[in-house]
Amino acid sequence: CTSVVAEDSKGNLLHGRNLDFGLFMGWDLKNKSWIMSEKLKPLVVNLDFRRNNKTVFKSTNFAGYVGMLTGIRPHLFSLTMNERFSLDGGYIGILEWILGQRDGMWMSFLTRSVLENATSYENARSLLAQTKLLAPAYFILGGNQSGQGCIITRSRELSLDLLELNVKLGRWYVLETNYDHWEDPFFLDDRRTPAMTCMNMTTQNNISIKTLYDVLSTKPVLNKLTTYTTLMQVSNGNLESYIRDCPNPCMPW
Amino acid sequence: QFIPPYTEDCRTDMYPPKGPTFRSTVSWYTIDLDLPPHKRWTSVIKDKKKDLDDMIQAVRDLAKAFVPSGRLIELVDISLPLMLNTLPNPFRDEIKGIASDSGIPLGEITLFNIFYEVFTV
Repeated sequence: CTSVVAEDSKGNLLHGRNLDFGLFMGWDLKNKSWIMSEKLKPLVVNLDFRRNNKTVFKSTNFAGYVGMLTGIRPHLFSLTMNERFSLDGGYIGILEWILGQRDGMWMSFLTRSVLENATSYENARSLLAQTKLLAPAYFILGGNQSGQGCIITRSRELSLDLLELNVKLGRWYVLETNYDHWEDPFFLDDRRTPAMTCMNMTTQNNISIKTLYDVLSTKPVLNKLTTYTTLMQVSNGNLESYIRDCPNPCMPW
Repeated sequence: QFIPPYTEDCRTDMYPPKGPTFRSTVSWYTIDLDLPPHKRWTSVIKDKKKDLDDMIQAVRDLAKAFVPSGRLIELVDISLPLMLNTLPNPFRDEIKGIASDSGIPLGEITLFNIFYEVFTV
């Protein structure tokens, strides 16, 4: 996955993501594609969660999946999560759950719960950073005011790091793939460098939903695992999604 | 670049989405949080039943590739419904509603819903 929160020169927050899923889950030799990624594409739906006939939050989801990976609470915050691989991974959390230790929360249930119940950017950040989880994760959170954007790097127990927007320091965007931002990505899977190169070339003055889509459309940020691209703008509550293809030649991940 | 990692110059003018990297737009559905959890996903599943079935079949095929006897999916069908009963609501009842609406075994729908935790290694 690749997620970006960017602040334009007027202080508007933009949030975009590519959802990549299906690595090593069957390769279709004929079509040169991942079987699971292709099977997931027709399941992508946009959902408007309403209570008392009013929108509470919106999300891009897979039909049949009740947790959330991508969503927006209009006028308050936007949220995406990226997978964080670790030996202390979710299978240990599942084993603990089965053995009766149930004080952790399932990742996608937490994101849904935050989208449904958090009352502000700060409240969402605190819940995402402090709730014990069954699996490690990266949470990418955007807000509605200048400086409100961050990457929360989570282990199952702790918040390991919080990287926030800081325009005064020149950090007008935060970008996360599937590696800790303070370490180099795996050399065979470096989507961070091309994505940051394109963000830097775009510049803060020219960042928009349109140019964010351009960045997320550049290979290998766009790759054979990319199922959908979602673009969100908290200030107007807008969420739009597109199902993607990556024509050959294209990286398998 | 025609050798891996197939990097390219930063794309421009891709929006509005079009061309070979764009497959389709995404349909909108409403989830009414005032409905009982087991009824919330009915309209989505009604439209996506076949696609959901296709995806779950791909998971079954994958499991059979690893364990040809079919015991892995048997284990999923037997054990995961037991674990589902330990999941918090409204998630538990929503998952039960999806299994009921789609006709797909409860354990397999539960597996789909805990994919993330399973695949973080």
